[in-house]
Amino acid sequence: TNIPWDVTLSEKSKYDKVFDSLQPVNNMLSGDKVKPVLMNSQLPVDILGRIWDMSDIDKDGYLDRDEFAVAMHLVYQAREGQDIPSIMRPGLVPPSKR
Amino acid sequence: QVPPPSGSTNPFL
Repeated sequence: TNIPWDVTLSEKSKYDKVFDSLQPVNNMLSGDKVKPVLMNSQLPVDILGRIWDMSDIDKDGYLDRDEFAVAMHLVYQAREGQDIPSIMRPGLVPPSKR
Repeated sequence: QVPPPSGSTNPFL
């Protein structure tokens, strides 16, 4: 539980701005709102599907602020050519959900 | 929150 979150503070503040710009309802974004943002990355849809599965930790079909940051973090990693992990690394889990 | 009607929670499937 003392493992630092992979999402750095500067990343988080950048992703929070995007999150807020998408007009979250009850601090949550539906798949309909997140999908076009992730599609903008030009990554293959199967990769984006895996990123969604990793990010929607409670599997409720919505991303909260921390889950959205995980999704964006993985998108940027994939864009840099890094593999999407097949299992949730401890460092990827937001501290609020450990 | 209402779950999506498709049954899948993944919008990319």
